Amino acid sequence: SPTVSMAELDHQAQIISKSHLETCQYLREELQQMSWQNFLQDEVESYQSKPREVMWQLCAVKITEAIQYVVEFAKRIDGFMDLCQNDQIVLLKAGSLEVVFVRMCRMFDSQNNTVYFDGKFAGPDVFKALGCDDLITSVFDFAKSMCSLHLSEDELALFSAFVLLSADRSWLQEKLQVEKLQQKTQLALQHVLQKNQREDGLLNKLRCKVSALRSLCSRHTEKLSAFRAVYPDIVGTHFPPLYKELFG
Amino acid sequence: KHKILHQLLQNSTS
Repeated sequence: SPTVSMAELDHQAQIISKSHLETCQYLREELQQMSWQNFLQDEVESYQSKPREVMWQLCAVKITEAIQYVVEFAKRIDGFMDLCQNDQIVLLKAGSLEVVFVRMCRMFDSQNNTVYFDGKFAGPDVFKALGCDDLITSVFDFAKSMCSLHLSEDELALFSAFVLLSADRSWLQEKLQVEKLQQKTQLALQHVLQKNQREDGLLNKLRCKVSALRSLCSRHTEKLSAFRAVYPDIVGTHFPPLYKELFG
Repeated sequence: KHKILHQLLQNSTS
């Protein structure tokens, strides 16, 4: 776009990378140090034998923690806090879990098909008690395919911001403002991909991930409403208030 | 309606 200079794109990329690193919950080096720690069979079995509602609550707590970091990430993105508060809320409500799924590839071990969870690396079998095997399989598959793109931290940061600033979310009041911000973020992402000498098709591959993310999130909502139908009181009294606000 | 989200947005970045 002729209205955005290279210097501006560099600036936007730098701010977003910095915001990502400041709010990423775990540094890559920390995760690498922990990567040999897998759950032992008896630990896996103890997760599997938890009552369904206890495991749901544990996962809701972990998701909520991760989302709080995403909110901090959003606040530090240049331009996000200039949007009206309705739109800030709309974008976070629709996009914070998507960013958690994007960020998950940093905590994912492709070789062992495990993800960092509750202190160690866990395979899909750890989540059996949730009763959502198909969703868990899809989440793991998504993490694996994100990992295969080998995004650097700055690429991951810009893609996360691009996802969060989706201008096509329902109920936005100042859609044009969001569109501008998302466009600028996409240009900054393109700029960084070029600078990092990534292959030409990568941006398109990333665009394809957007629909996969939406499908994961809508399936999470479906699973939550099925769970809530059986355990309304558990959700009402034991789930983190922020989780209820976002997905209730 | 989104009390906690409002609060998180209003807290200054640490």
